[in-house]
Amino acid sequence: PGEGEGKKKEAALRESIKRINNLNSLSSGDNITAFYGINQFSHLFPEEFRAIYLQCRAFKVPKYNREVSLEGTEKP
Amino acid sequence: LPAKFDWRDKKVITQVRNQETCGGCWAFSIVGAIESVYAIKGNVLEEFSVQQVIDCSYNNVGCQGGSTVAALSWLNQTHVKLVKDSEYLFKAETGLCHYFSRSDFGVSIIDYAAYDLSGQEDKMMKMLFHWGPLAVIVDAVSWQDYLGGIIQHHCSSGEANHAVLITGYDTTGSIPYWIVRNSWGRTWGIDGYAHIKMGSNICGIADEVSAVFV
Repeated sequence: PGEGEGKKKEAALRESIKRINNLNSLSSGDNITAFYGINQFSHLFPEEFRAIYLQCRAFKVPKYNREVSLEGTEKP
Repeated sequence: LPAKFDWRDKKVITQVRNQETCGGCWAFSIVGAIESVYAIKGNVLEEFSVQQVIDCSYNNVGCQGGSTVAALSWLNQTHVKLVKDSEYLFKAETGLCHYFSRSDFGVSIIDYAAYDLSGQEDKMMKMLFHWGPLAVIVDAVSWQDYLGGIIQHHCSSGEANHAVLITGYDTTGSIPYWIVRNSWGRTWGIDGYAHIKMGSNICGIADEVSAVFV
């Protein structure tokens, strides 16, 4: 990458490290609670990550009706 | 229901894919579900074309985003046959929809179910066990930095922005969790998977749950 792009990635990485420390502050370090760290997305600012990878939209669906049987393999 | 169940153990889950810079998570999620249900019905496990869904699902916007339920609705209404991945390769950008002749091999869905199951994750377990892997949407903002373990915090319900596939669950430990296949490659998370705590609608995992029938 060019110098500008490199600096941008460096800044994003610094921000990622701060964010990761905050996320891990609730972790008990027991390998059960989620743990966070540097990965393939750490060079992206959160807004960039969201714009690329988080593009799914919600769709209004009905609340599940408890009376529908799920005992068999047939759909309701 | 068994205390622990994962469709991967039945060899009906295809490998973890990588959506690259395409915002087509919604297509990866439902195609994964179709592949598995097709295999659960006794057919050979095949990879079907995610690109076909991205290009052809007119009620979504390809790599710019979409909805799992809208895509399932389109598949159900049109009875489009999904062709093999090798016939319609993933290229990580939206393209023109390719059409295939009726005689070409492909699988179409016969129906789907989509529900809000918040507060009823026990029902989700039954659906998963009886019907196959479930396509769900989640809040994945904090997943940018996820490496492993069970996600229990830093996630919201009602703020979905990503689609994934639940392949199993494990209730044998102190924290029961869903086993979730992502589409960010095998280097992300636990070999491409995440574990999410069950029972509290963590990340909104129960807000929009879809099952497919082929």
